[in-house]
Amino acid sequence: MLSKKEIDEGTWDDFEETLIMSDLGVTTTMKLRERLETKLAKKSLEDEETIEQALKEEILEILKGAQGTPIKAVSQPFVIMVAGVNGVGKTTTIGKLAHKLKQEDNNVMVAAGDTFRAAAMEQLEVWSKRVGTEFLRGESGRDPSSVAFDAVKAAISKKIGILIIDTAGRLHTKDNLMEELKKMKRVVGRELEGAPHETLLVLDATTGQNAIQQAKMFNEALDITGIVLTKLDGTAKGGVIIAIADELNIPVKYIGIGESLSDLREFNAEEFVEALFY
Amino acid sequence: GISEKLNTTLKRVRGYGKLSEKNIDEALREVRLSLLEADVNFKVVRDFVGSVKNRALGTEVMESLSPGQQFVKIVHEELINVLGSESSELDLKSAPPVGIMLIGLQGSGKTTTASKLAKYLKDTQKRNPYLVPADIYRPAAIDQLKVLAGQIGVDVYDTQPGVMPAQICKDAMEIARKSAHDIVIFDTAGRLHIDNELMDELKTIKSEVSPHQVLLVADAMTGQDAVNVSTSFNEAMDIDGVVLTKMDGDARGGAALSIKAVTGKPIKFFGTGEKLEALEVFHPDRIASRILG
Ligand SMILES: Nc1nc2c(ncn2[C@@H]2O[C@H](COP(=O)(O)OP(=O)(O)OP(=O)(O)O)[C@@H](O)[C@H]2O)c(=O)[nH]1
Ligand SMILES: Nc1nc2c(ncn2[C@@H]2O[C@H](COP(=O)(O)OP(=O)(O)OP(=O)(O)O)[C@@H](O)[C@H]2O)c(=O)[nH]1
Ligand SMILES: [Mg+2]
Ligand SMILES: [Mg+2]
Repeated sequence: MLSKKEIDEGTWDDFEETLIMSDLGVTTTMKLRERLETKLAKKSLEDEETIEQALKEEILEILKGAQGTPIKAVSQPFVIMVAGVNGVGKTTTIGKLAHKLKQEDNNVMVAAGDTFRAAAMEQLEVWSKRVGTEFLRGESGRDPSSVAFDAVKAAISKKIGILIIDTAGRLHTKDNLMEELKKMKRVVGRELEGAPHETLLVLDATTGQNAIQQAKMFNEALDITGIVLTKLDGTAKGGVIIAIADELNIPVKYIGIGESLSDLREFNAEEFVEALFY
Repeated sequence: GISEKLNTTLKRVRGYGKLSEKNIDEALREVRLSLLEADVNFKVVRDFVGSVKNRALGTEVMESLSPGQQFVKIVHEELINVLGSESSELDLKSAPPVGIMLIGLQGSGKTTTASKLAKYLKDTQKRNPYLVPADIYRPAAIDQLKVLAGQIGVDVYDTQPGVMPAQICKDAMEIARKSAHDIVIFDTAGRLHIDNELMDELKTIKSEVSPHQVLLVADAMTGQDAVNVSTSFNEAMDIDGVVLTKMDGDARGGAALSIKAVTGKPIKFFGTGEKLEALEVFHPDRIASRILG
């Protein structure tokens, strides 16, 4: 009689703790266990080193399945829209991204599409000055879509290489605010065919399972082309991006590892997976 | 939700006579999964399930005619117990000006919460608060607090460039003491709990102005890391309470249970929106069923 291959409970407990504490979540953790029990020989399921190695490979496979490409301006102006819930690091990330793209010899403009939050446009303007980019601001309280519209027009007339549009933070549960984002995307697309060419979702690495819901809703509204996972310089591991890769096929393109201009890196799946098991 | 699941799990049992420990374990497993999905910390869940099990193996469930209902009642009670059934009103009993210091990770909602607190104290508590922008790092952080102060008609200290946060807070306290301000709210820069230099800065501010209340501002959608963060901030500053922000989202809010369980410090307020009136006094019932699911 064939007995079902299972990892011994005691052995799995430690791995389960590591994965859950890294914010992979219950569902993904269970899924990984099932895959290992299907793929590995019975003998291997007793060896902790083999299990750890197999886990890393399994996670890597999921991440590779949602592989993303770093941003490259393949048309002009190349338009990038940046969205996400409140406080995750959108405005700071735009400063960092503008810096990186400028270092790659792109002519960059940033647009202050957050016309709502106190001092949001001033905040982006400081980053713009530090990086040395063109800056377009809306007036406070103005319709963000009209700012995006003006930004695209200005980018075209000024022969800008890359335009990055900042948006106000918003919870994905607020329908009217999600509609506002959809409208901005439509307006941008009408003004320039194919725009926005990249729509980035910024996620905070300290966020738990709610990040999956954020990714689902922002993706439904905007068709997200990539994620920036910020605040990985803290102690949070950001394991939710594994579930997001698995369920939604959305890649992480960059990670934020600090508050200065140079603290943005291209996502490296191997390094990310290694860090889960430190 | 979980109540239905637990009722089903324990109802199936009734037909076979007395409940066994195995039945309770099955129900506990449901609770564990639900709490983990709600972002409650792995170790906090283990402890919580352990204490629920002890009660569940007692006669109130085992000999009940409706064990499912009894079990759910116990879980809910234990949750309220940990979250804090005591009143969590803001303690302002101190010689004026009473200092309230807000601390926490980057982007958690400190600046917005500082303004909400000022509005709350001015409008509902007849106080005369003074807002102090002590974040000298984030671009336009001082502007942000000044704009918010203007929106609610509260005085704000005119933080100047080139002055360190501890000195800013000290000077602001002096001004408050000499004017009619009976409450001073210090908004500090977001920082990592593992940044020793910036954690020392917090300690320096505290030693300079001895705030009567130090509040940790934490995001309701925080995951497993809530334990690391709150433990570190509490060890460094001996916090007096917690404000959980962005509760207007759909995060289950398990971080609340984690933070309360590991620090023992009470949750005082919920942030429930971006507008400055969106501040609610903490009530355990408001979050218990949400966490349980
Ligand atoms: N440690 C760390 N802090 C970060 C990182 N990215 C952003 N921050 C900080 O997070 C805080 C919020 O950043 P913002 O750029 O204002 O976030 P936002 O998403 O634009 O916020 P809203 O526009 O209010 O929704 C700031 O204090 C940033 O310095 C990161 O990678 N690491
Ligand atoms: N929906 C919602 N948004 C909130 C709440 N509290 C704060 N915010 C938003 O969260 C974002 C960050 O708030 P801030 O007050 O700038 O956060 P902070 O902790 O001061 O950020 P740093 O100073 O960079 O560490 C802003 O977009 C706020 O409007 C809340 O309760 N609900
Ligand atoms: Mg912003
Ligand atoms: Mg702030």
